[in-house]
Amino acid sequence: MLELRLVQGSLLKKVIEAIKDLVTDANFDCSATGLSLQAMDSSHVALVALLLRSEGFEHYRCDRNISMGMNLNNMSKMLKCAGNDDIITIKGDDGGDTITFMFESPNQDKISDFEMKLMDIDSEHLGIPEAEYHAIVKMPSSEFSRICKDLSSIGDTVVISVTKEGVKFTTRGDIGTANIVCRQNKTIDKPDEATIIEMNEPVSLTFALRYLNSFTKATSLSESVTISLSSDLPVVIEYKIADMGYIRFYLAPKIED
Amino acid sequence: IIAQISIRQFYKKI
Repeated sequence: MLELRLVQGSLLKKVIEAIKDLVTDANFDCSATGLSLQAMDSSHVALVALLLRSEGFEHYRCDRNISMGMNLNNMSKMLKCAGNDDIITIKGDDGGDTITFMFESPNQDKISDFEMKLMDIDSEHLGIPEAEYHAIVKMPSSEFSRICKDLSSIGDTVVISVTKEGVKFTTRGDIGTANIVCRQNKTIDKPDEATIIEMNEPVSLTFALRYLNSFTKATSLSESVTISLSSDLPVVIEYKIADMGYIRFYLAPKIED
Repeated sequence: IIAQISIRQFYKKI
């Protein structure tokens, strides 16, 4: 028996919209800890890891660990039928082949339920160890989104370099080149608008802008984004989900062949 | 030539 009641249902709507173009089908793993997901894109270049902790739900019942395979496009179709202010409850039975989404309007005058077919997904789970990163950049998520969008009109790849000067985003294309440098900026009253650079050593890595632009679909989930870089690891782009958990995107770099 | 590498080259299957 599974029953998860999420008062801020819009969070689930946003999460699915953020990952559905990257991942087609995924297993949602439900345990006492919370609802989690790990999936790679079809070309195995990017990986998404989601955690919604049980404490973030108003009611959380998960009698035993369960993995539910869902088509994210179908899930998106169903969740789009929920209002932004609706409370969403996810219900499932052990061993069942469907899941039910119940939507309640804030004043309880409209209650809908949508039953979705589950699917068997043979997905591989990768172990992601804790790592020390050469540099961690925290910046406004809207700024990061703007940079990725702007640069993708000029080039296909971006070099992200962190030095003591700041974080530099560089691209090159047929029409020319572009460099955007963001310096550390802690002086603002609002911490969400700050750019904070923690650097242990300088790092410079190249990534496909197509993927970074896809990750920025999570921008509405969090005011700030954290970019963790190491020369020998995929970049981690993390959006915190208020009081509940996170959505992390891992992207393998491009290297000189 | 710049080549895209796979996420699998970094993390092992569990």
